[in-house]
Amino acid sequence: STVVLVFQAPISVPGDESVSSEFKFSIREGDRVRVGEALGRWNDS
Amino acid sequence: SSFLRKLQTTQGRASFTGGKSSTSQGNSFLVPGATMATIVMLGALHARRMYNDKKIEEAREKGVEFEFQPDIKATFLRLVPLRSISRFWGFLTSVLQSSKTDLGNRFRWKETRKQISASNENISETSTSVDALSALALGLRRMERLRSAVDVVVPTLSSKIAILERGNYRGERERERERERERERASERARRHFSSELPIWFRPHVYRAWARAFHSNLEEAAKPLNEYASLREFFVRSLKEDSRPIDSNPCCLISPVDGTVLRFGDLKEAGTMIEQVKGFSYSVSSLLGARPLLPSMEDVQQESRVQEKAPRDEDKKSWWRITLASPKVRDPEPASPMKGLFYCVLYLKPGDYHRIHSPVDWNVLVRRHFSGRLFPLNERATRTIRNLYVENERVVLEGRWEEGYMAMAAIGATNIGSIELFIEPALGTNRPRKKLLHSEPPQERIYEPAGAGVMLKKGDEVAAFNMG
Repeated sequence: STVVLVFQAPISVPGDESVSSEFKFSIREGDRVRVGEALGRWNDS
Repeated sequence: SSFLRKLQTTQGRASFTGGKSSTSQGNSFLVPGATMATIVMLGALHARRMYNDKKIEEAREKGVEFEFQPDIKATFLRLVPLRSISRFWGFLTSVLQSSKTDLGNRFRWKETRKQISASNENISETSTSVDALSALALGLRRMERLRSAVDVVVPTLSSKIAILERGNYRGERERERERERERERASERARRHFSSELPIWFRPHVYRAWARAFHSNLEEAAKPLNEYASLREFFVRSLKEDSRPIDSNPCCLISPVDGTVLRFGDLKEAGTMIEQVKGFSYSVSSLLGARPLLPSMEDVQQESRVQEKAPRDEDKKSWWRITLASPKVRDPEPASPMKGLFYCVLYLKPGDYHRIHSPVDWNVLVRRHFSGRLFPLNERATRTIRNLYVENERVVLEGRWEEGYMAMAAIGATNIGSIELFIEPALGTNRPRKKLLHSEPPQERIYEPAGAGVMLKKGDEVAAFNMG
């Protein structure tokens, strides 16, 4: 069985270095993840 | 070799005795020979599979990406009734014991029926005795009236009779209740004998074998092993509290399942396509069946353009407009961060914990159920079966979270064909289909209240994959 997530998340504003709320995955392909572990993070601007 | 030696000896003896015993001796070796051949074949297949897996792992470590290669097996799988096989597998894992102890159950059922009929007889006898007591009470009351009319000397007699009546009635009622409870217990015992439960002593052995084969952690199971009535029930077991701590960072998206990361990325540049393997992709809209909620790439790009233009427009404002304008213009609100569209594909192995949790706080607005095929979803299948995720049976939940759109697709496989939604227990998946066509439109349900749907908190249990 497989689960696919599709979601909107913040991305960086081009030309604006002050805002760094870009969503970034904190995983790699082939990684084992468990429920509750972060797949990705962003900064709360 | 010993088997061959025995065979030669037997043949030698048979030829010496004129072939009289050849048929009987030959038959005695036929079954062990076939069993051995099967075992050898399975062993060889397993060894080859392990070898291939090792090669794939080594290649991946070197950075080699496997390409889509359709094969005959994949074509053959399209002809196999995998949905029926899946349902049979579910049936098998939930009724493993009933066939083994069928005769025993029948015997026990006869005994139980006898017990029930005996209880019924007791009850009918009791009701007869209750009737007799009522008649007696009636007679006593009449006697009392006579006595009160004739003899007023014994005023306490009536009260004594009444107490006696009540006592009898209460006692009888208590006994009746006890018989009722006994009858319920007998029915429960009968139900258990006939239900699809593994014998209690056998359960830990089965589940430990499963755990060894598929690397499950039994220490995390919420209940003792002997409390899971069937393999199917064990498969969707819940975990002990705090086994899966939820990341408390409010700016993170958590994994909804235990699994392996197959793919992830953003859909901005590659278009609305997710790569199954190198050289083959499938569209997000086909996967989700999305029309109203999935933001199109035009929307995302338009949003980007608006966000990019906004600061320049501010720069072009003349001095007098800034002076005369409202404070809102002079002190513009910071632009909301732009939104990109991301995806993540997670694969669950048979030994993994098979419940799905909420990845963030969100509102589920729509559910779609696609009644599709049930191809296996292992690594080999992803490399050989085209449109695997788009063709398989799946349940899609769509909604919104604080950053915009959110969708979660739970895709079934041959062995794990049905998906149970905790927020909609009535939903049935992997059911026999009336139509032979595989291209049925998805069944959609919009959750009430409109616009709010079902609120889920980060880490909440949402669904579970069931066997078969």
